[in-house]
Amino acid sequence: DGVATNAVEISYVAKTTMAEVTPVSQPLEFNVLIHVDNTGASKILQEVYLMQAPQSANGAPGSFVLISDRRNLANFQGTAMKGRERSGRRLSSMVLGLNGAARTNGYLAMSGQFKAGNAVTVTVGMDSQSPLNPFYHKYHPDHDNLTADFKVYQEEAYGFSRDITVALNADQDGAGSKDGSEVMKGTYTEVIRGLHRLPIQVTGQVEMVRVSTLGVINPTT
Amino acid sequence: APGLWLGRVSIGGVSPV
Repeated sequence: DGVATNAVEISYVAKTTMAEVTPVSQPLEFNVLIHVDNTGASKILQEVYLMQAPQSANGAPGSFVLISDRRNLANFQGTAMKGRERSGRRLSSMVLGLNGAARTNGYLAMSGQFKAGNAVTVTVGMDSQSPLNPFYHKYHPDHDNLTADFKVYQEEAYGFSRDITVALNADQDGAGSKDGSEVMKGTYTEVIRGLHRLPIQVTGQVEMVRVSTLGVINPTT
Repeated sequence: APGLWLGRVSIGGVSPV
């Protein structure tokens, strides 16, 4: 009667148990932002603005500040001129998809000490319903986290978590005078859980450059 | 050292394949 059913027997199932990292054909490059405060605590940042406090009553220029919480931006002024307007300078990291307090703060605390021979780590979650989830498509019926009649929530995008590690090489000696102080080389590792039967491991080289010496983030004044 | 560190990552390996 014109109805065809799927009679194909599944005879092949991927059985890889390969947990070893193999080389990629083309390297993938992206930024990562880490702030180390005066107590040695590290934070991974989604974005950060270099801003300046207003000048004081006696005319002395305001001090420079690092802002990752956008609610603080109104207390400061930009450091560069865009036409007649002052504008902040912004650096951003790869997408973290932060939620809740981490999203308003603009950072997540990392574990570990940021120094040669040590590693800093953090676990970042990506919700199934996050608007930044790459598996979520608002207008695709199969990936919109809604049932076929668009009425009821049904998880269709993958939620996943990422264990991020920045391990700094014990030996930071190099040809450059800034090696080990203003430039730190190391290994970046990410373990992604929730997408594959096995955790997906991603590794690469990272070069960290100290772009600001400010040991405080989000000062209120 | 305290401050803001901007890192450039270059991913060269992945598993499983």
